[in-house]
Amino acid sequence: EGTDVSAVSLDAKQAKITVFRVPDKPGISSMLFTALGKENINVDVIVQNVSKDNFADISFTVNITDAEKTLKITKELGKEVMAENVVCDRDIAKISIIGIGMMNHPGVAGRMFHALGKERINIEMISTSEIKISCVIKKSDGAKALKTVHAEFIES
Amino acid sequence: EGTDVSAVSLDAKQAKITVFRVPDKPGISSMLFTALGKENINVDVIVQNVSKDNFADISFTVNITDAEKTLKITKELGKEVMAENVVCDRDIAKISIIGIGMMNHPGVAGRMFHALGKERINIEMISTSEIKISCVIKKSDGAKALKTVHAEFIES
Ligand SMILES: C[C@@H](O)[C@H](N)C(=O)O
Ligand SMILES: C[C@@H](O)[C@H](N)C(=O)O
Repeated sequence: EGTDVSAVSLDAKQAKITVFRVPDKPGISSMLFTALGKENINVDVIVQNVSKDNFADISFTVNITDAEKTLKITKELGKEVMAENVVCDRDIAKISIIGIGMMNHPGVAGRMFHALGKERINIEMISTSEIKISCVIKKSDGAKALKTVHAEFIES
Repeated sequence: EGTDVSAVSLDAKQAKITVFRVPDKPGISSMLFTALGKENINVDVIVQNVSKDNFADISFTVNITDAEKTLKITKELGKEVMAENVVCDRDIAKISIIGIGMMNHPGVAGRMFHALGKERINIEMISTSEIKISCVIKKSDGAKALKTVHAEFIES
């Protein structure tokens, strides 16, 4: 069928941090992630969507063992940039499909989202590159997500 | 210096589409991207951040030559899911750094964002995977972004 998805993976050991309503102007992301880098915090997914009324939300995931330290640091950074709020959500899992040239196959993303949607799994965050589509979902949906996405791409 | 960034790339031939305020419930992303797939539209980056008050915004990029057709289709889909609005922005470029195991190097993201921020380049969207960090910026910032990020990672 020409799909190039070679692997499906689930990471249930992450936590997500969201910095709500930071000013959408140059230098903000730099300040945030330079500071996290200095604290040696490994950041996995970073997601920022387009801003509305000049404010943006920035979310990122870290290993759950770093969640507490990361939240503490990010709250302080959030104050400096006058973010509205900084929250941490440990109740997540990240389901990903990995493949070559996936983004040149229209419909691959749709198939992944369909596999999740038909099991009533809510997609909380989406981040992509040519070789990987990752969705953040509720932790308790992790096993079901792995099963349905694996069935869609690997077993068919 | 141990950085694993092997390439910097600029794509100035993309347009971004944002579907504002879709219900954050299972099946919505599936419906949107399955339909786009059926129309053979190649989607590159997809970004969705966490929702607020049960609504989420979904943005994605396509080749600028597909922008008009994509906007038309997405507007119709947007009506079906009762999105608040669907907009297309052709005034973008996507700057990316590519490398191996980047996400295990705290600070790589910060360095990229710093390279952009110090040139007063505003980051409109962020999407990442272990091997790629992509930022959507204004098209007119493209050349400057390539120069500064290249200087940060390839020339140093
Ligand atoms: C929101 C944040 O990404 C900001 N636009 C920046 O460039 O740093
Ligand atoms: C917003 C959209 O991603 C929705 N949460 C879904 O699962 O389809």
